[in-house]
Amino acid sequence: ELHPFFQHPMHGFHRLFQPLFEMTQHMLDGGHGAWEHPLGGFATESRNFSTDRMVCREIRRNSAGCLRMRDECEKCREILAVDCSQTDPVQSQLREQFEDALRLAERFTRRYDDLLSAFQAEMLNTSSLLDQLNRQFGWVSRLGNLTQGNDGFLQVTTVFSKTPNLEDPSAPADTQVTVQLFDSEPLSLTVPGDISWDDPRFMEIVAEQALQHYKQNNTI
Amino acid sequence: QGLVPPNELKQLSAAGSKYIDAEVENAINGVKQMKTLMDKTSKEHQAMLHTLEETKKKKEEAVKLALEKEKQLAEKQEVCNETMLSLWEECKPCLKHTCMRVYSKMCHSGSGLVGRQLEEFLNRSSPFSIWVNGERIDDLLDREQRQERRFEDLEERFGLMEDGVEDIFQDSTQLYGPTFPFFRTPPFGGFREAFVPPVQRVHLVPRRRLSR
Repeated sequence: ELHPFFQHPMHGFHRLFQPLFEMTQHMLDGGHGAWEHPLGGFATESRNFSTDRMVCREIRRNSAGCLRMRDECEKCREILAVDCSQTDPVQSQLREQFEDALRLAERFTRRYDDLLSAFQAEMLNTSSLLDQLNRQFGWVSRLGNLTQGNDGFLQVTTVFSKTPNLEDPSAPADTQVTVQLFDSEPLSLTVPGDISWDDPRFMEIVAEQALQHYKQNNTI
Repeated sequence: QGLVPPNELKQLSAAGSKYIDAEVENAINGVKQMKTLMDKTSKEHQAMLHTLEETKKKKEEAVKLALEKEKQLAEKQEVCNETMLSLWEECKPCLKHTCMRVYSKMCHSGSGLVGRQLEEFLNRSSPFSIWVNGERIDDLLDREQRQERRFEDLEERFGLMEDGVEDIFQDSTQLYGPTFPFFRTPPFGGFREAFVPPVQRVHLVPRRRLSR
């Protein structure tokens, strides 16, 4: 289901490609080899459930798959060996051309699959990288509709000294600051008591904490 | 107790906002990085589409040729008809038995239906299918359909990723202008000019993408 992505691109780009990658991997691992040596493969203990399931589905869907088992029947093998060229020499030439065209088509089909897989793998990497960047910076896109006040995006409403620590009365009491960042609800933050409010580091700590809080709430 | 007089609160707000502005600027650069990465990926995607198209064309030509040759062979096969037909009559029951044995061993249900389908299929088929490895053509056509679905699926997801990044980017560009006037001046003006045409910069109307 891809549609929810339209509403919430923040949900993750990687999630777009990961299931597809797993599905293809599963298909390539399980599906292909099974038909190549059907009976040989079925006889061994190494058969696995997903391979069996793929082959069962394939037989149910298309009976032509059973033609692959022709090597198991002597009379079927003999059909392959029928040589009509004695009665019509053009036929062997035609058959050769047919086989060549088939081989070529199969080669390009494999090439097409490889290209799709390479693209898919690249998308998996890119989406992962995009998610990483989005987690780090995507929050800024939520600010588009905000208007900045005269004093900027961060408003300090109160600065209070907290109750001194009774266990260590000599230690300076921490400071409690209430701020409003962007359009968020007022936020109460604590700054260590040894940093005075007129120290430039004070507001750096407050702003950093407020922004961390905002990012956590606005990035999925 | 209140530590800071109200008139000082404004100064604290301004100092904090300065820090926030720098972080916003950094994040806008980060979003620009996302956009650049997506643009690069889109170019690679275009090149990939071109290669895929070429490969598909070659594949289709080869399939077409194979089908033509198969048809010509089918027209010629009459000469061998008698031998092949008698062998085919003996091949069919063995093929059915083998296939059903394998199916019953591996699959939990559906033997009855598969048996009937197979019987019909074998009665409809000719020994020629075996003689020319007919299932290889069936396989090719089958794989073509699967590839088509896989391609469409990938394309849809790629489009969503492109749109997602575009949305984030466009939403971020709304911050330019009155809100962040300092982005007009270097060093930030530099990067903005790289992707906002001068006319747009005046109006600053965000471009909304069209839904795919």
